[in-house]
Amino acid sequence: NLWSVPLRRTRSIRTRLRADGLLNEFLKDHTPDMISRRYAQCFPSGTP
Amino acid sequence: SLRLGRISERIYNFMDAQFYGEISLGTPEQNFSVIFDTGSADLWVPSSYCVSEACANHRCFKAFKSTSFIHDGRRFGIHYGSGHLLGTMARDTLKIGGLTIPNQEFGESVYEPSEAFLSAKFDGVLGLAYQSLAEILGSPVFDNMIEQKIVDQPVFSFYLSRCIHAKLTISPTGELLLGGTNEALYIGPIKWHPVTAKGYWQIRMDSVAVQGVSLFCPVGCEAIVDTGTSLIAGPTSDIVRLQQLIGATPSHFGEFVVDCARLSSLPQVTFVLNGTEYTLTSEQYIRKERLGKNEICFSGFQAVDIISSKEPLWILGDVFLTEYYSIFDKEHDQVGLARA
Repeated sequence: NLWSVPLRRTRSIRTRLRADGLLNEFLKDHTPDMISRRYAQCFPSGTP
Repeated sequence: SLRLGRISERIYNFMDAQFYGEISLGTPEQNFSVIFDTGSADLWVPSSYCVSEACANHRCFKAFKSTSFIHDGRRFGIHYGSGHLLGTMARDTLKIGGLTIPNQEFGESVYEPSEAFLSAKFDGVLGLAYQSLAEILGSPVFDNMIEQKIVDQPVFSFYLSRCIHAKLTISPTGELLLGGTNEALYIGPIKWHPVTAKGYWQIRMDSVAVQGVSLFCPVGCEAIVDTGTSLIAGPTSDIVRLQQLIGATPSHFGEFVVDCARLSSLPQVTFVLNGTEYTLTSEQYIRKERLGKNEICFSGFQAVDIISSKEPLWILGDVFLTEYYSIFDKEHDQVGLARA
C-alpha cells in the first residue's frame, strides 16, 4: 500500500521577486533571516 | 521559544521553497497546493475569511461548504522569518495522494501579512516533522495517518528532481511516497541514520570536507533533513568560510554568487554522516538561474544560526535532497539516504 503524491518544482518566491525587480525592495522591508545582517558584518560594504 | 525546558527554533522561511503538491480538504473536496515540509509539523491553508491581499491570489478554504467540517475555535499563530500568520484551528477530512484522513487538525489562516505570499505558488504548508515542533495542538498529518492505521508502514520518502535542463517553470519533478519507498527512484543501498532529537528529522553529522579536507564540524555536529529549505545551511562562521573557499561573493541581497565560467574548477563538498560520505560537485551545489539574458550562478549554501541544546545545526535542504533520495522512518526514528 504505497501512495504517491506528485510534486512540482517551481521558481521560488525569491526568484520570482528577483525576476520582477522586487527583491531588493522586499528585503528592505523584511528580514527573512539573519543572513544579510550577519554577512554584512563579515563582508562590510566595499569588500572585494 | 522555550518549551518544557528545551530550546527549539522552528524554521519558517519559504522564500526558497520550490517543491509543492496537491491535497484536498473537506467534503466535497477543496483542493490546495502545499509545500510538504519536513522542517515543520503543522498543516495550514488560507481561509475564505482571510483579509490579506496574499489570500486573494490563492485558493481559500470555505468551511461553510464542507459537510465534514468541525469548528475548533482556538487561535493559532505561526511566526516565520519574513512575517507571520494568524488564524483559527479546525478539523476536517484531508486527502493526500488517494489517502483519506478523517478528522485532521489544521489551521485556517485569516491574516497573511507578508508580501512573500503574494508571489508564492503554493497555498499552504503541510508539515511532516515530529509533533514536538507543532504549533497547532493535535496530531500532525503523518502521526494521524499512523494512529488511524492508514499506512501499513510509518514511512514516507522524497524524490526531488534537479532538472537543470528544464526551463523556468518545470513539470512534475518529484514524488512524496507515503507508506514506503520507490525503488525505481534510487540507486544502491540505503544508508540509515538514527534521529538524534525528535523535533526536526535531526541526524548526526561527522564532518564537512572541502575537496577531501575536513574543515567544518570536525568533532561532529548535528544536521536536519529539511524539504522545506531550498539550500544547504550551516552556522554563519562556517558558511562564510565555505563561501570564500568556493570563491562566492555576496550580492546586494545577501545572496552569494560565483562566476559561472569557473564552475568546473570549484571544489567538491562532502558531508560525512555516520561514516558515510555524501559528496556534492559544484554542478550540484551551485544553482543556475536566468535573470533576463544573463545566467547567474548562486551558491547553494546559506548561513542560518539555529540555537540548539547541542552543537550548531546544519540544514540539508533541497540542494542536497535532489541528489539523495530520502526516507523518513517514524517506526525506527531514522532517516535513510540513497543516491537519487
